[in-house]
Amino acid sequence: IPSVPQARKASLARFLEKRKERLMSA
Amino acid sequence: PAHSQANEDTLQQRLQALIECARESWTYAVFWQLSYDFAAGEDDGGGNSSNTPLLAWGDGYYKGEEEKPMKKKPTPISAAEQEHRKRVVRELNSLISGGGGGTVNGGDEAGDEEVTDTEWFFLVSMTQSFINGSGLPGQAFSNSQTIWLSGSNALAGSSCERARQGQVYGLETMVCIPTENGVVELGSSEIIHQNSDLMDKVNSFFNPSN
Repeated sequence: IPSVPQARKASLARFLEKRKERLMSA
Repeated sequence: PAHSQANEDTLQQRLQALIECARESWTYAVFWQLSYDFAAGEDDGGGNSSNTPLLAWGDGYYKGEEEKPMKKKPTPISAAEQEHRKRVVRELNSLISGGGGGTVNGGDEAGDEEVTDTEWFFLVSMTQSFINGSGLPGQAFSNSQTIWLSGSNALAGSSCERARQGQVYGLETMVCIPTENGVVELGSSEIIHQNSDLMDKVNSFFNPSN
């Protein structure tokens, strides 16, 4: 998905990481 | 770059503090940062050097919803739509982890679990921006006024596409609070009535001159 701007990558990485943590602890 | 990284980190901390310290149950917080669309200035072809101010994604913090079995769910999405969301999340995981086909820290769990409506709304938000004066954040910023919509009727009846979209994805409350260099937006899948406590917090966290 190349249209995701580089500047938003950090937010995206954080969201995906936290989502994984939520799923693991559910 | 170091300054930019530090700015991102503190922005994230402020958004997180806003939500985690609140009495109410907010699902997410986003900071829409005032930026300038330099590309738009180049594209007009008329030698117009003025750049369009816009509110672009600054950072966001997603907390999620509290599990409430009795809560009425919005219209369920189709299996095809859910599959599409999962595929996008898998691709994003792959993109973030370096395009090797894996996921963040390995494992496939994060790509196979259902992507909730509010998660999807938050993800899609990362791709959006608002010209000053347009959309929910744009209106809040240009009028220097907080917009507080609570109840699905208020969201569904809004003139702003973003609020109507939020209602479709299960939000019951959306708030946009203007700051010196952007707008703080919060959303919740519960009805939260307007209170000055939240606005005071945003004011002290996001307005450096205060």
